[in-house]
Amino acid sequence: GEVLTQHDEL
Amino acid sequence: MNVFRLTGDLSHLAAIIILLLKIWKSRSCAGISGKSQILFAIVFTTRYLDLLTSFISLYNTCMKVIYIGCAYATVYLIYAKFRATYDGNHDSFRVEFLVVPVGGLSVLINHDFSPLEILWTFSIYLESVAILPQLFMISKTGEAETITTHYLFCLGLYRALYLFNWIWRFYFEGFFDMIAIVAGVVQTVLYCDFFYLYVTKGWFSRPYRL
Repeated sequence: GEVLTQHDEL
Repeated sequence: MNVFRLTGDLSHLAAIIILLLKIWKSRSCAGISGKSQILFAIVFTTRYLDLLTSFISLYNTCMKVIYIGCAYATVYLIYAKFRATYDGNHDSFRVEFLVVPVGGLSVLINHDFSPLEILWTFSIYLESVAILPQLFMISKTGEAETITTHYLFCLGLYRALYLFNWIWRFYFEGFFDMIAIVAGVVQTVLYCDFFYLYVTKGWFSRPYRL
């Protein structure tokens, strides 16, 4: 499986 | 989004624009470390690659594009347009001593061993120390223009406000990102000595001396 980390900060 | 995060972002934006306007208006980049500015351009480039893969919000996208654009504009002004005013002799910090360890660390300690995530981690680690060539330059020459100290203050304030943002997010959202937090603490600590001088001396004496 592919882990996609989403970073919502700048 | 909370008030600390928003004011942190705006403080960051203010810092970037203050520097850009300072160089543009004075037609000079004297006292500014081109190396730090190149590092910040690398930081934004490697961190915001997710502009190509995911959409978070219009705010998020706009700020990223502005940060990247301003970072490259600053580098252009220093190394091309106003190159004659660039004080390269005093900008002698060895950036490889930052980039190489930071690169190694980002491969070793990250959330996920994937190219984009490693580059994001690299940008977080690099940002925490990217100001060192600038601080080194000021300590070497022993002075900084008042406007440069305003730039540094806004830049330091930004990461300090992000620390409060992370405390907020931990309590109210159960969110925490250990890599960002540890790097953010390191980054903020690097500014502490400067904050102290800015408050005790910077407001009253000019030019600013360490």
